[in-house]
Parts: sequence; C-alpha cells; structure tokens
Amino acid sequence: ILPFGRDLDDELIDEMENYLYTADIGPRTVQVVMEQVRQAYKDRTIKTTDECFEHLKSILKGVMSSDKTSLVTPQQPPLVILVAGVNGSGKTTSIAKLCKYFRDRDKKVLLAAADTFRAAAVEQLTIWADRLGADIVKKQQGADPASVAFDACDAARARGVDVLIVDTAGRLHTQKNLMQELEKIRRVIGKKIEGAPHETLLILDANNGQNAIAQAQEFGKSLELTGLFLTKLDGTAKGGAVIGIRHQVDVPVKFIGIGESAEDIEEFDADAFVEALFA
Amino acid sequence: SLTKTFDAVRRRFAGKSKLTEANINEALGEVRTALLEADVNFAVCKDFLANVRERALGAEVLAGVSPGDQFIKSIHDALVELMGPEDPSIAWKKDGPTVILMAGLQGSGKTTTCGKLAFKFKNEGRKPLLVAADVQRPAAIEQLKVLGEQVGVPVHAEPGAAPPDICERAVAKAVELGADTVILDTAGRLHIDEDLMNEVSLIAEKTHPDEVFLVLDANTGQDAVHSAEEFDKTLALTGVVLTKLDSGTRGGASLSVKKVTGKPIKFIGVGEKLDKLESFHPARMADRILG
Ligand SMILES: Nc1nc2c(ncn2[C@@H]2O[C@H](COP(=O)(O)OP(=O)(O)OP(=O)(O)O)[C@@H](O)[C@H]2O)c(=O)[nH]1
Ligand SMILES: Nc1nc2c(ncn2[C@@H]2O[C@H](COP(=O)(O)OP(=O)(O)OP(=O)(O)O)[C@@H](O)[C@H]2O)c(=O)[nH]1
Ligand SMILES: [Mg+2]
Ligand SMILES: [Mg+2]
Repeated sequence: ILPFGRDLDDELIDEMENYLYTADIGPRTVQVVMEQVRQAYKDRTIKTTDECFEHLKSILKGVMSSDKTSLVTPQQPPLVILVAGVNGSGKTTSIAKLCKYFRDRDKKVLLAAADTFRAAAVEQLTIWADRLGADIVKKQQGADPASVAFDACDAARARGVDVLIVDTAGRLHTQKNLMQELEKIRRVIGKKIEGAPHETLLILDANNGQNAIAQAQEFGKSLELTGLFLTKLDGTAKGGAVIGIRHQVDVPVKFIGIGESAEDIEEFDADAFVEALFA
Repeated sequence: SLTKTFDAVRRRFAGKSKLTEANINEALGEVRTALLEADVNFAVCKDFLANVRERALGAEVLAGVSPGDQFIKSIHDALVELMGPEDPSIAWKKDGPTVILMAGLQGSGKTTTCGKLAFKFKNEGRKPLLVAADVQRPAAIEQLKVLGEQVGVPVHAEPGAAPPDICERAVAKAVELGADTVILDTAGRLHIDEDLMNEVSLIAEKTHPDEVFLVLDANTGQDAVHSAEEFDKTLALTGVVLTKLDSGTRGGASLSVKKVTGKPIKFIGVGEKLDKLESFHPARMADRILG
C-alpha cells in the first residue's frame, strides 16, 4: 500500500487515505480517521510510513474493539437469539453456523423457521437442523412469523433446550411493514420468555457498501441489536462499512462468516480484522 | 447527496464567467466524495472525474448558462453516457432454444431472478424451462421448483449430478419439452474459487449460452469490480442484472461494473415478487447515483 520505511509527506498520506476508500470505509469515516492521522503528522508524533500504518491500525482497532463480543448467558435457559438482516445476507446459513457452534459444546438447540414467506426457506433451515442434530419448529407457508416464534418459545421451555435461534425472512430496512413485522416477532418473544431475545444479531454481508450503515441504523431502531455478524469475509471484500457502522451505532461485531459450511464461523477478533484490512 | 454537492458546486462558480482549472478541481473534489458515498469504485471515480475534468476545461462556456450549471450538466451527461445505452434485448435464437446462463456471488438474487425472467418471457408468449444447476445449497432445487410452479413453467432438476452435465442434458431436453428458452440457475460462487469458476466455465462450454448474465446486488461496495472482472474474463458476460435496488442504495457499483466490463446493464430487480423486474434506464440510474 505505502512503501515501507519512507519519510511521510502529504502525498503519501493522501495515498493512505485513498486506500481506506477501497476497503469500503466511507468518506465520512475516512475523513474523521485521517484528521487524526494528519494531526499526528503535524505534531510530528508519526514521521514514517510504518508509523503512519501503526497509528492508523491502532485508531481502527480502537473503533472495532469491544468488551461485549461474547454471547450473553441468561439467568436461566434457554438463551434466545433473534436473527435479522437484509435479503441474501446469510442469515439462515449463519444460524446453521451458530447451531453447530453450540452443538460442538454439547448444547441442546432448537431452531425456529420464522421465514414463512420465501420459497423453500423452511426446507433450507430444516436440512440444516437435520444435519446438525437440532430440533426445529415450523408452520405452513404463509403463517404469521410471530406465531412460529410464539410456538418455538413454548417448545424451547417444554423441551428444556439450551439455545433457541429464530430465523426471519430477509427484508429491506426500507420496507416499513416488514420492519413492523420484525418488531412484532420481538415483542411476542419478549412476552413469552422473560428477558428474551437475549441476543439480537444483525447479519451483514461484507460485500455491502455504504448502504450497510442505513441497514444497521434502521434495524437498530426496530430491534435492540446486541451484535453484528459479518458474513462472506472469505471473499475479497474487506467489510470496511462495518467501521462506519461502529462509529454511529454502538453494537459490537460478535462473529464473522468465512464460508458456506457450518464450521465457517469465527468469534470476532478486532485486531485480526484490522490487520486483514491492510493485507 | 449530490443535490447538496451540486448546490455547493453552484456556489463555488457563482459570479464567475468561466470555468478555471482551480475551481474545477475544487468542484471535482466535492463530486468525488458524493460518488464514493454512492459506492462508486475509487479507481473508477478517479478515471471518470479525470475525464470530466478534461471535457470541462476544453469546453466553450455556453452563452446564457452559468459555468456551475454547465459543469453539473457535463457530469450528468458523462454519467448517462457511461451507464447507457438502454438495452433490454435478449439474443433470441431463430431456431432452437435460447440459453441464458445466470451467474454471480452468493445471495445476489440469481434464483429469484431466474423466476422473474421465466415470468417475463412467459408473459411475452415464450416457453421457458428453468434448470436447477445449484446442487450444493440446501433446498436450492426446491426453491427453484416452487418458483417454477408459481410461474407455471417446467423445472429440470437432477439432485447430486454435476452441474455442467445437468445443464447440457437440460438444453437437449428443452426441444422434447417444447421449450424455446432455457434459464440456467447456478450456485453462488466466489470469483476467487478456482474450482467453481472452472465449473461455471464448463457449464458455458457445454451449453453455448446466448446470454450470460452477471447477477449483481446493487448494494455492493468497492469490491464489485473485482468479481465482475473475473466473471467477465471467465464467461464473457453479455449483460448484468442489478438486484435489490429497492433498498434505496445509490447503486454506484453499477457504474463501476459498467465502466470496467463495458457490458450493458439489462434489467433491475426492485422487489422479491416475480413481477419485480424492470428494464434498466441509464438516465434514471445516473440521477440515482448522483443522489
Ligand atoms: N462465501 C460465503 N458464502 C456465504 C456465507 N454466509 C452465507 N453464504 C452464502 O450466501 C447465500 C445466502 O445465504 P442464506 O443463508 O440463504 O442467506 P439469507 O440471509 O438467509 O437469505 P434470505 O433468507 O433469502 O434473505 C448462500 O449461498 C450461502 O451459502 C459466508 O460467510 N461466506
Ligand atoms: N428486495 C429484493 N429482494 C430480492 C431481489 N432479488 C432477490 N431478492 C431476495 O434476495 C434473497 C436472495 O435471493 P436468491 O435468489 O436466493 O439469491 P441467489 O443468488 O440465488 O443465492 P445463492 O444461490 O445462495 O447464491 C431472497 O430473499 C430474495 O427474495 C430484489 O430485487 N429485491
Ligand atoms: Mg434465509
Ligand atoms: Mg440461488
């Protein structure tokens, strides 16, 4: 990106700024971050390209770090996780990954197929449940998603499961009625199980550009998000839009998706993420 | 938004009788920020604005037009020119079935778009056959079958078979079935996955598609050019379908992909239902990118 060991000058700093744009870190966030870098250069606290890199990385690591990246443990089971996000972001597959994550730790998992709209959505989640040894609660196509969530909460308690994960249909934050549907699902879960959903994860596709910020803001208005799950980081997209999100929405990234199989999940590591931005 | 940007540009040129290098450069800086916010690829932005700058410097100032307005118009026109022309054509075969291959990254909207195209062509009096060549994603075949049922067209599926063979057999079977249009739904794949890029290349080799569409999510950011370039190199795309435009995204990825591949954007997806497919209008897209 920048030649190693060179003395900094305005031109090299501009080049550094340009690189940040290519990682989907939008203009607003880039300008905030680069202001700090340029100030450090002015104050002579950074003089070489290496120092510029390290300073930039530490700023970004500061933005991305959080002490709340692990999943909460509720007072009593089940842990209820509500999953939401825009169409095709990777919700259903990420739920399979979370399911495997818990199954590997000998937890009893129940999945709720609350996407009652999209073609073969229930079939897709059912295949994952079968593969991973999880129970599944589902209803007929077109059923009220909130009623699936309702039944799943009952089943979770009756069967004494450790984790209940609720899959929802993809929806755009611009679809008011669908955002209201999501709020209803959440309300129903909260009425059925005290304190639930304990986790509400927004699934974000790392390929998304600046629209991801609007997604996080709008979904955040309808739901109290507790975490972000950044998918498709095995591609070439850097996922930099999540930095802009972290600047504006105080929700930590908890997991990343790095492939299409159930084991392609990792707990979020801010340092590794920032290092990868510059790889 | 670019409306704000253009107001700033107008103010910059206010009271000036001609475009000078200095005020053009400043105005271009503001436009660059707006384009980057719209997800236009950085390198594409740079080229595009360098082009606009050259034109603006060389242009005669028109009588009765403020330099600011003239500058804004030149940006808009350059954008429309780059995004166009409007071309929703399909290279229909005169004899034998027309084959359309749908490819793209995971979750971009391929399967849904296959359903939408089948719906559109059926309403135009054609006889589409849908081909379920994604044997990897759980219930992908089922998903296409449901769409086929909703549209009222047959679906060719062979669970577990190799996608290139499935597609080849489907095209052969199309004639028997009386189908004149074969739409191949393929699995989402990464442009950096050599095996899967070879697979989709083999599908094209065995079926000689008349159209090869990249299905691209309009919300894609800077990376759009990388995948588009790879898919174009591997398949020789004939067009692009831009999906999920109903998200409100400015859709700058469309500009990047058009500039880098030169391939026409033929259709846009504006919703999940079967009738939510429209022809691409370059001027409307230019306005959208400009905010
Ligand atoms: N390469 C890669 N693909 C992924 C990842 N996560 C999900 N996918 C793929 O993305 C596509 C969409 O995944 P889904 O889980 O169906 O997405 P969704 O959000 O549930 O989609 P809708 O329910 O239709 O809104 C599938 O092909 C998945 O295999 C990831 O981390 N990496
Ligand atoms: N709002 C909206 N949703 C869309 C549009 N096109 C597709 N979708 C939705 O996006 C999601 C993904 O669509 P799919 O057709 O499954 O995508 P795909 O490319 O086949 O996915 P893979 O096969 O896993 O790679 C689904 O929820 C679709 O309903 C569109 O134009 N607008
Ligand atoms: Mg899903
Ligand atoms: Mg598909």
